Amino acid sequence: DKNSHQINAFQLIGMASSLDLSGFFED
Amino acid sequence: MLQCLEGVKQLCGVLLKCCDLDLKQPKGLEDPEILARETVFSVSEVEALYELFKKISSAVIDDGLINKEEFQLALFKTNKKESLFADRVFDLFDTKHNGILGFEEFARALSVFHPNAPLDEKIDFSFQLYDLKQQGFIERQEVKQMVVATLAESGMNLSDEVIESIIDKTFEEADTKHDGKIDKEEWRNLVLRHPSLLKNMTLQYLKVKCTS
Repeated sequence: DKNSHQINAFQLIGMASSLDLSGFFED
Repeated sequence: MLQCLEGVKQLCGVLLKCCDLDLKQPKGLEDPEILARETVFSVSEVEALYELFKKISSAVIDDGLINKEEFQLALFKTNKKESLFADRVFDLFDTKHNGILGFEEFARALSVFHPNAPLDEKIDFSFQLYDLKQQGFIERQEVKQMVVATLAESGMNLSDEVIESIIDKTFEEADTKHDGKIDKEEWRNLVLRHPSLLKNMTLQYLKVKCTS
C-alpha cells in the first residue's frame, strides 16, 4: 500500500486499464 | 390532381437528395493522398491502414463502417468485455457522433497515435479521454469514477481510503491553480513531468506494420 501512494491516479488508471490500441494490429 | 402531382414531385426531389447525400457519404478509401497530406501517415501507410480498416469493419456487418461492437472485438478479441476506456476512445474517434466510424475518422484519430505525431496532439487527446463530461477540465469526481471503473475491470482491489489518498496527492501535484480541477495547461505540465502517462498514446505498430 505504501508503494501505491507513490503513483498518481492517472498512472494507476493506465496500469489498471486494459486499453491498449495495439489490439487492432494483433491477430 | 395538380396538388397530388406536385406532392409526388416534391417526394421524388427529397428521395433524390437523400440518395445523393448517401452517395457522398465517404466510407472507403477515397483519396489516400489527401489523408496523407493532412495526417502524419504516408500514402502507403494510409493504404495499409485501409486494409486493417476493411478487416475490422467487416467483422460483424460488412458495411465498410466500424460499429462499437467491431471496435471492441478488434481491441479485445471479444465483444463481451466492459471497458470504460474503449467506450471513451470510440466516442473520441467518432467525430461525426453517429455511432459508427468511417475510414477517414478512423485514420485521422489513429494518426494521433503515430510515433511521428506531434506531442501536443497526444496531450490533447489524452486530456479529452479523461475529461469524461467534456467540460474542458478534469474533475476529482471523474478521476474517482475512472479509477474505480478501471480497478473493477482489471480485478485489482484497493480500499476506498487508499484510492482517496492517491487522488488527493494527484490533485496536490496537478491542480496548481487550486480550484479543484485539472485544466489543459495543468494536464500538460503533469504529463511533461510524468511522460509515462502518454505511454498508450504511441503505437509503434503504426510505423512497423503500415510500412511492411
